[in-house]
Amino acid sequence: SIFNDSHDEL
Amino acid sequence: MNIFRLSGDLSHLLAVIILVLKIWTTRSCAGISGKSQILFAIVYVTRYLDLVTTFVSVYNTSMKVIFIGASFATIYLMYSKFKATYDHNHDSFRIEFLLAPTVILALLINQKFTVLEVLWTFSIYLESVAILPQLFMVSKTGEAESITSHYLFALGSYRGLYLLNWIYRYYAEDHYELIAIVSGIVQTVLYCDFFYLYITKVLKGKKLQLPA
Repeated sequence: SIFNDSHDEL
Repeated sequence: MNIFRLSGDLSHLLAVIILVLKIWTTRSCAGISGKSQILFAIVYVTRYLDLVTTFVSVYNTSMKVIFIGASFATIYLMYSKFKATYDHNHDSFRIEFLLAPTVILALLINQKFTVLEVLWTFSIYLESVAILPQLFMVSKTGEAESITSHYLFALGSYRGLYLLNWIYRYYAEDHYELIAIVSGIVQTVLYCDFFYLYITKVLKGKKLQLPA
């Protein structure tokens, strides 16, 4: 979702 | 993780390694913009603050540590160890013209108004334009060494590959982050002119030289 809390990319 | 994301990360990793090795082995940082390197260090530190709050994976943590480490190593080599070879006069881009707008934009357009989220957003905005002092330096001197061109190509490709990753994730996982996508497009577009020169000149064995 757009409001994903954890940014899992670098 | 998908093939585009992995290729993007490896391209990014290759870029930072090329840069450190180039400076180390030639004992010179001629042609490299220290200002871009300072901006990248700010990008990594403000984005990877979540190293201390969130654990994603060993892969994720290792890459973040490597990017921060390589970035500080580059700055140390440029501003201390091989300081004498640093080309100040051609590195005259004013970074406050990039820092001020990206800080303001991050305060205005973010997903959540928390310290970590605003800093993450700022790092995304800043990264998209952080290469400008380097491109400005190349345009000022009118040329770049081939190893510097390889560095720029790997660094520019990384966000381009991330664009493919975001398209894939949108369809496969219904996941998207608008801030990262728009900034990634801006970032990739800034390299287009360079990509063109790289493909038409450097890959054909010629030096990257701008038309007079």
